[in-house]
This record gives sequence, structure tokens and C-alpha cells, in this order.
Amino acid sequence: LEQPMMHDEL
Amino acid sequence: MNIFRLAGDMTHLASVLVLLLKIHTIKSCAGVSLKTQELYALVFATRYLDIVTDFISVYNTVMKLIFLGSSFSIVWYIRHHRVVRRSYDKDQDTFRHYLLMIPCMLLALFVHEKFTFKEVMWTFSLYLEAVAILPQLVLLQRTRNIDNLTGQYVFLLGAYRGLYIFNWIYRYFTEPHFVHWITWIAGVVQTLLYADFFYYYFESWKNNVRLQLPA
Repeated sequence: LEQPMMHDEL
Repeated sequence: MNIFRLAGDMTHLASVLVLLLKIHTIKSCAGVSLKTQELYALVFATRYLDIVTDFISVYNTVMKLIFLGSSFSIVWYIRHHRVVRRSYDKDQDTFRHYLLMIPCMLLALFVHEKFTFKEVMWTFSLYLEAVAILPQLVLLQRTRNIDNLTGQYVFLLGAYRGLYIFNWIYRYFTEPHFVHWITWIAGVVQTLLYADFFYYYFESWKNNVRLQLPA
């Protein structure tokens, strides 16, 4: 997974 | 997107709107800490560096633009607006922000998940957001009578943080995940800072008296 999960949060 | 995350974002949005409403319509920023607002502007500027490099969703981009735009315009209003700036409690709002910024930057340089510019900045923004409310809480404590809008602003900000914790718990059980200790710990610390405020907020609400924090 390239995009760690927290980075889609504000 | 789960319900806690959406509710958290909407509460965050509501807090910003309440503050803008106070500043824009009442033309007053009494009881609002410029230091905290400047720290938030820095938080968003350093966290949303990915706005130009990564596309997540329209929702994500729009919200980022709103938080960036609102935080910088609030700072502008308090510093430069002809009428608003006169209501600023400059003598009371004396918290020195570099006392928060420097330790957060050092911590981000040493404790991060990846040593890249974007990642260190993102981590810095998490640490800084965790403590950015402190100048505002100190100012509230010094203010004899806290007006309703300022009280609601801080309450909504605290609620937003609380909802994000529920969001992480939910995501932890429903999504393939990494454990993001940095985000979790910074988030929990940030929420705990509101505990005292919440206590007095509910007390004043229950007893139907004006909110006042003990010195």
C-alpha cells in the first residue's frame, strides 16, 4: 500500500 | 468514509463557520486567540502539501481548500481588518507560539514514519495541531465572560477531535491497516487537552450560566 491510510484524512 | 469521520469533518467545518460568523457579522474577535489561529494556518499549510501532488477525492480537495482558505482569512481578519483588529485582546493573548513550534519541529525531525520532506512536514502538522489550541485555552481562562460563539467554537473543535478518535477505532476494525502510532497518540493528546474545557462547558450548560473557566 503506497498511500498510508491516515493520509486520506483532513 | 464512515459516519464518525464525516461527523468529525462536519463538526470541524461548523467550528470554522461559527468563528467566521462571529468575525464577519459581529465584526469582533474578542476572546479569539490569534496565536492559535496562526498555528492552525501553519498546521494546514504544512499538512496539505499533498494537495498538489496526490489526488484523493473531490471531497478531500475541497475540504482542504476550505480549511486553508478559512484559516488564513481568519488570521488576516484579526491582524488587518480595520474594525475586527480593534477587538483583539492583544495583551491577554501572550502565549509564545515558538515554544510550541520548535519542539514540534524537533520531534517531527526525530519521530516520523518516513524521512521525506512531505512526511516530516505532515508529522509536524500533527504534533502542532495537537497543541495549537493551548493559546486559545489560556486566553479563555483569562477572559472573564466567554461569549457564546467563542465557547461553541472551542466546543465544536473538541468534538471534532473526539469524533476522529471514534473514526480511527472504526477504521482499525474495518480496514486493512497499519497502526499509525504517531497519528493516534497526537490525536489522543489533543483530545485530552479539551477534557477540562468540556467539563466546564457542560457544567455551565447544565446550570444555564455563562461559561467561565477557573483561573
